[in-house]
Formats: sequence, C-alpha cells, structure tokens
Amino acid sequence: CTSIIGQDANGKLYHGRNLDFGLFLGWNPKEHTWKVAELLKPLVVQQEWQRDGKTVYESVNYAGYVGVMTAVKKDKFTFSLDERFVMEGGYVGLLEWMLLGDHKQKWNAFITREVMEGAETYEAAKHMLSHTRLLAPVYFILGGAKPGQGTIITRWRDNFHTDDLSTKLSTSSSSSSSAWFLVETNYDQWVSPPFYDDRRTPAVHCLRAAGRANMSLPLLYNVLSTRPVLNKLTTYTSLMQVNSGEIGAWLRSCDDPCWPW
Amino acid sequence: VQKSPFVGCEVNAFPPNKSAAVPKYVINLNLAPQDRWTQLITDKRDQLRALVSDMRNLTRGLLGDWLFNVVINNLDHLTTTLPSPYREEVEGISKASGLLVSEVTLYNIFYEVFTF
Repeated sequence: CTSIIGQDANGKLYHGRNLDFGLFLGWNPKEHTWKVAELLKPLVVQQEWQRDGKTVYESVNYAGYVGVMTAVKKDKFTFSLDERFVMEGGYVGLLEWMLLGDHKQKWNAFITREVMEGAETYEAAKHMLSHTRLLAPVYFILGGAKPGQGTIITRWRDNFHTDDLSTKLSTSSSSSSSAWFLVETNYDQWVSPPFYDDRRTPAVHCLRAAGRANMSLPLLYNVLSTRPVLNKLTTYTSLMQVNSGEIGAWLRSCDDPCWPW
Repeated sequence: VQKSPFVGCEVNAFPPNKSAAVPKYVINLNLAPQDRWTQLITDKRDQLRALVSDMRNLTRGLLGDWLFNVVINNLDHLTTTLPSPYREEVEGISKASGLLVSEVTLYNIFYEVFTF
C-alpha cells in the first residue's frame, strides 16, 4: 500500500492511497497478475454510512469486509490504513484470541469502525488509534481538517508502544519545507525501505518534483500512478479531500512493464 | 518485468477513466446489523464466493494442513467471540452470500493476519 497526505500552500489537505494486496497469493504467469488482487477488484465499492438519514462518513471497502481501510469524515478527518510487516504479526494476536481467550485486544476492523463512527475530531481519532491495544501491527495514516493536521501512527500490538506520533505536517507555508507531505508505504519512517520494495523514494521524488504549489488531487493521482507506487498488487486508488467530504476510488491495472509489488 | 521499477514520474494519469470508478452503496446503521449488508452482498455474491473459495485454498497452502485445520475448526467458535455488532454483521453477510459463517470470518481476518 501507499498512502500520501499533502498540504497545499493554503494549508488545504489532500489524502490519497493505493491499496495493494495479495503478495505471494497466486501469481498468474500467463496474465502477469496476482490472483487474489484480481479477485478483489470486483469487490471494491464506495460506501456511504448513514444514521438517521444523514451521512456519518464515507469509505472505500472490499464488499464483505466489515472494517474500514480508507475513509473520510467530512470536515473532521481522513483515514487510511497500511499493513506493517513485523515478526510478531497479526497471526500471534489471532492465536492469542483463539487459543488463550485474550479478547481485550482490538481487531483493526473494529477499531477503525469505532473511530469512524465515534470520533468527532482529528485529535480524538488520533488518540483512539494511538492508544488501543491491537490484534495486528499496522500504520494508521490520519489527516485532519486544519493546516498541519496529518500523522502516520506506527502501531505495535500493545497499547503503550506507539511510535512516530511526532510525524506531522508543518504549519508553515514555506514551499521549501519538506513537511508539506507525508508518504507511508509499508515500512517504518525511521528506516530506509528495502531496495527490493522501495515505493517511498519514487513517491517523494515525484511530489518534490511537482512542488507544493501543485499539490492537488490530480497530483496525488499521478504520483499514485507512478510505477512502482502503482504495481501489480494495486487494486484501487482512492482520493479524499476532508473539507468537501469528497472521496473517489478507481480500479487499477498496471500493464507491463510493471513491477510485481 | 523491467529491471528498474522507477523510470520517471507519471504526469498524465489524471483524470482516471470513468469506467474504472467503483459503485456506491449506502450502509444504513439504523438497520439491524444482520440486515445492513444485504443489498451490497446480494449484488456481489458471486464475486465474494469466488474470492473466499480461493482464500481457503491459499490459506491451506500457506499454513499447511495441520495449522489450517486448527484455524478452520475454530472459526465457528471464533465468530461467537466477536463483539457486537460485528458478529451479527458477519452472520448477515453469511446469510446474504450463502457462505458459511466461518468462511466470512476467514475473509475478515485475512487482512489482520496476512502480515505473517
């Protein structure tokens, strides 16, 4: 996955993401596609969650998944979730849940629903995402509605080991500041991504090349369409703008030559 | 597959093709959890069944027979431990799709555990 939050010169925030899924899950050597990724594409839908006839939030989901991976709550915050690969992964949490009866940890599917339905501010969402014990490690990418509100919350499974809360967008309007965007793929911010899966460097390069003056949803879409940010695992690209509540999603394919991940 | 995955920034991809836009559905939180997903899942029934069938096979291949059987044999029980309203939503998706409750649960845990 790749998630990007960008802030234009006026402090307006934009959030985009590619959802990549299905690595090592059935490579089709004839079509050059991943089987699970291809099966997921027809299930991508935009969902408008309503209560009492009013929109609570909108999300982009795989039909049948009850959690939330990409969403906007108008005038409040935008949200995306990226997988985090660590040794003590979600399978440990699941085994603890099933075999030890440890039900005090939250599934990401459930905490994301609770945040989208219950949190009324960026700060409240950030607190919930930062301090809840989780079944699986993950990156939460959260954007607010005011200049400077954007963070990558790097989560371990426990609720007292939350890293990188300090990663914020600058409130400065200086175009020279590198803090007018945040890019998260599937690696911790404080280490370089591995050479065999470096989507961060191309994304950062293309954002810097375009410049802050051009920050917009079209720029995010173009960056998210740049290989290998776009790759054979990418099922959809989504764009969000918090103040308008705008959200859109488009199915993706990556014609050869294209990196498998 | 090309040797170098990054060859330059894409500058003309926007706007996306309209035919690639995904359909929109309303999820009514006022409905009982079992009923919230009925319309969406009815429309996506065949696609969901195709994916879950594939996931079962892949999970067996990844975990091996022993661990797969441990997991799959516990999925019914696992569903009963899910908090409300998610347990009821999973049951509603099962009913609308014709999939077993355990299979819908497997689909929903896939993203959680895939990090291994």
